[in-house]
Amino acid sequence: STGGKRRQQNRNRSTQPQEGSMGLGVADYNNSDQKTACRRHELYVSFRELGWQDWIIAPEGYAANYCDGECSFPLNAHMNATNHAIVQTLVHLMNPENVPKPCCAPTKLHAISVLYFDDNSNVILKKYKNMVVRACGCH
Amino acid sequence: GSNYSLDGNNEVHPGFIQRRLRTHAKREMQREILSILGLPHRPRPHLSHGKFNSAPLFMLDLYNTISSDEKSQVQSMLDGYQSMLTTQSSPLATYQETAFLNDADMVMSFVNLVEYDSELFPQQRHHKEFKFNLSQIPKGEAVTAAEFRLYKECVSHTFHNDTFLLKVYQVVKEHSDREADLFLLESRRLWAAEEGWLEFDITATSNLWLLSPVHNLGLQVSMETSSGQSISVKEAGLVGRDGALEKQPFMVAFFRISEVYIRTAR
Repeated sequence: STGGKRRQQNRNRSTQPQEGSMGLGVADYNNSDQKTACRRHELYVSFRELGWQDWIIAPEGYAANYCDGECSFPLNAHMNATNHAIVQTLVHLMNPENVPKPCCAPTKLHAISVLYFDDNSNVILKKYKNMVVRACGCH
Repeated sequence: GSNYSLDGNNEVHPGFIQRRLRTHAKREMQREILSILGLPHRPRPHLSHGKFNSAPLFMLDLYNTISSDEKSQVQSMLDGYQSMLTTQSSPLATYQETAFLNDADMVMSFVNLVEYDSELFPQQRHHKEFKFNLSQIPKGEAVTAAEFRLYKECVSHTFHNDTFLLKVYQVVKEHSDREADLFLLESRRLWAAEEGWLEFDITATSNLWLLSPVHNLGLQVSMETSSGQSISVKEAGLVGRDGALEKQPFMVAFFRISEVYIRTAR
């Protein structure tokens, strides 16, 4: 039962000084977290740079972007305080020991196709799903 | 994310920091990318006939069709329709291939391994044999479509307005002392003046060869004039091994990948 704990938490919260909620406005959040906010980082892998142009016909390379950065409240447009509290509670009910921590991960992925020779000089055109990160977000 | 144009001149986005990888880092990156591509090692093809003969050219055309389709989906359906039309008009990837592409995860082209004229038995009718090594197709995959592609040149200077009857057979059983047992896959009437790629659907045959490689005895092609006289496929304008590189016969197979390749996160 989480009742006791929740009462305990409420009691704790009520004793804390209120400057927490008065403190950082949205702008401050952004300023303080600006440098490490969850976002897409671009990285281009060039097959030519890897010395593979003898067996990879196309493409020349691909954007191997990745997601990195801190997820801080408000997580994103959908997660207002109410939704966040609901999610927090649901996760807590499922697994009280876990402190849910939003993670920065892809929210939109695209495929690429690679055209290459195999050892027998046959030509292979293969579609690789979820290769290029188009957008990141907090899960 | 596509910071490089898909139409071939892949200049890298100026925003990228160009960094030369040192040897160790380069080897690490190579191992990482090979694992993403699901390849045990980097292939070492023997490109004796140069990099772009008929099969790679055809596959590059398919690749560009996919890429232009992807771009057209981002731009507008109209463009997509336009790219389909241009695909149809291009001599290689026809509308049919584009349709196959939509539900294929993988396409493989196979060069013709063996080919000889029917000089063994003079009284035998002219024919040409073609064989393909499908052993590189991942085990358990089913071919959703397969085509045998032959290039025919115009021979109206020799046969004027004559027509030919072209027949494609699957070789069912070979005999040392007589002709092989054959199964007719398709027959097609052609004008002597016709020029371009001929496509023959060999989906069922390819799946049989995949299921039981011992039955992979190849194909036979024969040609007759309208008066029923057997002529060599070369006289009839079909390009064989001694023809132009970009017109070599080959086979292409489209298939879905059943196994989902999950790469361990690093």
